[in-house]
Amino acid sequence: IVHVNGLYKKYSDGEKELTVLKDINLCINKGELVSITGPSGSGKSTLLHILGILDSSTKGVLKYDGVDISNMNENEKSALRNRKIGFIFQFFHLFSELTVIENISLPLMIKNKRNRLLNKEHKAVEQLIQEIGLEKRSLHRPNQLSGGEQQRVAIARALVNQPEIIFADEPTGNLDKENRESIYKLLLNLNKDKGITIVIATHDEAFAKTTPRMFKLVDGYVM
Amino acid sequence: IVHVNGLYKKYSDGEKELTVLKDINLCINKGELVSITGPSGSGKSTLLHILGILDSSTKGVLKYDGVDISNMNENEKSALRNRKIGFIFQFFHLFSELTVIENISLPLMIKNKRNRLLNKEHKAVEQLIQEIGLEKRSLHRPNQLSGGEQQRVAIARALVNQPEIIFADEPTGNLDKENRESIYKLLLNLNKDKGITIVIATHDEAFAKTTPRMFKLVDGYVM
Ligand SMILES: Nc1ncnc2c1ncn2[C@@H]1O[C@H](COP(=O)(O)OP(=O)(O)OP(=O)(O)O)[C@@H](O)[C@H]1O
Ligand SMILES: Nc1ncnc2c1ncn2[C@@H]1O[C@H](COP(=O)(O)OP(=O)(O)OP(=O)(O)O)[C@@H](O)[C@H]1O
Ligand SMILES: [Mg+2]
Ligand SMILES: [Mg+2]
Repeated sequence: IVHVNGLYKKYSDGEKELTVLKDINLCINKGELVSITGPSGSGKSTLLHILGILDSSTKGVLKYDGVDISNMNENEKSALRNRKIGFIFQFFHLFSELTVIENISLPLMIKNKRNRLLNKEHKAVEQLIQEIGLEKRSLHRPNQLSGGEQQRVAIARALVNQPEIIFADEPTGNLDKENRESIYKLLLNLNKDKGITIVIATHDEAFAKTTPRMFKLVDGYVM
Repeated sequence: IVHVNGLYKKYSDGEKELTVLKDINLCINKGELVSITGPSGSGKSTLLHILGILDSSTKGVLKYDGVDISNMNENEKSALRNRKIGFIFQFFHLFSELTVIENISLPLMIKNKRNRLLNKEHKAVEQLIQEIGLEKRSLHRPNQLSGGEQQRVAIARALVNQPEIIFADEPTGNLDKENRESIYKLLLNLNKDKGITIVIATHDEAFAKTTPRMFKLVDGYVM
């Protein structure tokens, strides 16, 4: 369960200060499927990065299962991210020197502190690659992939460690209708069948309205 | 007027060869507004890069106003790109060390072979920045912008030289509804009022159906 209290995020650029998130208070229960919508620049990516422990807030409290994140050291945060959190970035952040298979396998190798996969892990990765429809591209590197193909690799990578919570930042922005629906179906099934908590920032309002719970961010405030 | 005849694009990776575009034949008339749709991986970005003279085809002919592009040297191609073509990339390709203003101004400085803008040019850039709603972010650098803000900078940059033809690769993939509509309106007006030829690759089928002409790419073929 993720708990946020009095959260602010400010950027300062010398003299100018920009407050992007203003007094955010919310909680996300285990197993929930939540969408976060809002105009461009309203703070969705910023909020998701803070919730996903990829960035720190300027002020306020973030708790995971009752534990205040600010009381954790870097190793503890890193372990929490690697084992429990899956993050799908708006712009993927794939490793350009690694193939599709290697990019997806990496979090698994980090978690197991090994530089190769067991047979069953290999099967799990191949299964994921099939689910995102990229069997024919598994040996390509990111710059040999289309935009939507890169996006799907980023999605698979976030799922490979079977995280407890997934943060998805615009996971379908570059996908065609068919792929969009199959990714939504994939996420919905992970939520229903495996109880994975899912938080999706999206401009797809039609989809956002189908999620059981929706937060609207306007100018840094949650409505 | 852009003319394509028997166009193929193949990638080879050692032994494997992948044919992404297959025998493309089409022409785009001056002042047309055309959309190119198709599933993820169907070849839209690849086709747009070739049409925009950013990449070469494996086989086939590309003509601009009757001139075969393969007969041009690099300087001639570069001049044609800079003066007549505006390209909006699916993933923006902004310069990370430059501010919003500098990123947008760059093509103008290249065209005029000057490292600063005249007063009237400065005004034109500021006008564009207003049209895309980024006055409050003009001194930010790309990593200080949201996804949709970066996309809008990429759009403005493609327009600053008042090109004769604009290639837009998924120009609204990261935009909210309001920004999406204002970008479409901006492009429509450039087409109607200034006669600029516009070619848009998009997953937004609702929008694609509103363009006077639509090509559907399926597995590298134009339908
Ligand atoms: N490092 C930074 N320094 C200054 N301002 C920043 C920085 N990073 C982001 N911002 C600003 O914070 C605001 C919120 O950014 P954020 O990326 O969270 O928006 P968003 O809701 O994800 O938008 P989009 O829908 O366009 O992706 C933006 O207006 C952006 O300009
Ligand atoms: N350098 C490359 N080497 C090998 N294959 C490539 C290379 N670049 C692209 N491809 C392949 O070419 C196909 C078409 O890519 P392209 O980027 O044109 O698709 P697209 O229609 O723009 O897709 P999307 O809607 O996902 O952006 C993809 O299947 C991709 O894997
Ligand atoms: Mg964002
Ligand atoms: Mg593309």
